[in-house]
Parts: sequence; C-alpha cells; structure tokens
Amino acid sequence: ANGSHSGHVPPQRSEKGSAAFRESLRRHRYLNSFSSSDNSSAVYGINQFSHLFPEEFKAIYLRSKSSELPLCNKEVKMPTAHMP
Amino acid sequence: LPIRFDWRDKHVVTKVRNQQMCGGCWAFSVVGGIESAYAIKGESLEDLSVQQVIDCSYNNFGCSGGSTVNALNWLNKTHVRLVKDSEYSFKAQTGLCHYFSGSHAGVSIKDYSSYDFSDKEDEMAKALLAYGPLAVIVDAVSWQDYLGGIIQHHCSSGEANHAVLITGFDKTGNTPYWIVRNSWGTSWGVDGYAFVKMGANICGIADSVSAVFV
Repeated sequence: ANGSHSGHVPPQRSEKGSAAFRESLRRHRYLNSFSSSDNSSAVYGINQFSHLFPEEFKAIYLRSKSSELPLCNKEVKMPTAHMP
Repeated sequence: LPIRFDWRDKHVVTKVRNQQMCGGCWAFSVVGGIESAYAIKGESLEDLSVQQVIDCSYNNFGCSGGSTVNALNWLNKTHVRLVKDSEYSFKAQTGLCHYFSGSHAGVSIKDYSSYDFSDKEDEMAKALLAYGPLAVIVDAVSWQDYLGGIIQHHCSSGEANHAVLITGFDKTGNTPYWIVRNSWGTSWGVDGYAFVKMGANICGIADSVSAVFV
C-alpha cells in the first residue's frame, strides 16, 4: 500500500495472485452449488492452490499422461494367499 | 467383497508425500504401489526413492510429466532396484540418474498389470483386495479446490492428467467411494486423501488402473 517493495512477494505477483484468488472464490461458489443434501458431496474452498489460475495449476501439477489400455474383460481371481 | 476395506488399516501404506512444484505424480503413484506391495508380501514398509524413478525412467519426462504405465514398463524391463528414499531423496526437480551397484539393497518388481476397468469397478475393487493399492490416472482439474467429501460431479472421464494411488473403498454409506492417496501433502484434502464416488467412472478413475507385483 505504501509503494515499497517490502516482503518477498513482488507487487505484480501479488496482484496476479489476488486476481486468481478472486476467480477461485467464484469457482468455489459454482462447485459447491452442486452439493446434495446428504452432506456427503465434496466441498470446495480455499486451500494452498487458491492463488493459482486453473491454467497455472494444470501446468504445474497435472502432468501425467494416460495410456490406451485393454479393457478388463475377465473376472479378477481372488488369490487365497495374502488375502486380507 | 467387504463393504469397507482400506490397506491403511493393515499398516502397508506409506505416508502422504508432497510433490511440490514437480510434475512427478506418476512416479509418486507407482512408487506408492511398490512400497505397499512389498509390505503386503511381509517385508518392511519403507519409503522408496521417487527421485530415482523421476531421474532414471528414460521413457518419461521427470518433473515435466510422465505415465504410470511407462514407468512400470521401465521398472519391469530393467529390473531396477528402487533404493530407500533416504538414500536418494526427493529434490523436486529432475536430476541425473544415480546408479547403484548390483549388490546394493533395493526393491525390484516382478511384473505389473494395467487395465481399463471402466464399467467394471466391482472387479477393480477385487483387484485392489487381491493385489494391493492401485496406481490410477484421473482428471484432477477440479481437485484444485477440493477440501473434503465425496467427489461426484465436475469430473470427466477421458481427460486424465494426474496419477494417484487408491488404497481402499467404502460402501457403508449412501454413496460408495474410493479412498485415494494424493501427493500434494497432508494439508490438501482429508489429510492428503480424496474420496471419489464408485461405480460411475468419476474422474476417469477406472480408465487406467495398474497393480504391481514384487
């Protein structure tokens, strides 16, 4: 607020973080609007990723690729050894 | 099938880890499966090196991304022994592959199995019971904001982008769900875990499922 660069977050970054945070709040409202009345539905809100835009989040954390796999069309045999 | 089962109750699941800014979820998922399979076999439960898989699995891209099936394929072909995490610790960035002598203690895999279980989640539950925690790929876009509860909306199948480990399931309530260990630290979700509705391939959780044998 006083124009100084105190703290370790540059003003530009902070502004971007605030914009991402505001977008997160809007997103939480939308996601939570689908909650059912049985209280078991997922709840969405502020966490350690709220300062990231979805594109940033995806670029950092969602980097796994899937492979085309054969459909499992046989019954899984339950072994007797090591069975819980 | 039991109505509730969680490998954590058998003390064969290692703690939740944090991949930090590294896109190595695929390695966390696979290594988590190996750690559990090794403990289920009766050996000690210990953290194995995720960094070793990130650095050395040449058919993947380290912290820039990868595939659980490619990692398992590499582990199966090379019979690389995964060393303890304490011997090859996580750096949150891709590094040069460290090699260990043949006599160095470690865990190698004997085989693995990867299938698409979509529309067959009951069979998938059987596989979980029979073989141990399952490495799966999910669409985790909406997981950015997840705090808890059962994920049952906003998750598509066919757009997988994140690897996690299923440790159990719970069918005791109105909405049966998978118990999923993530690698975003314990402050995310429910102590680092998420719950995903069973039976409708939510988040594509049944599309790419791998079990590992040690």
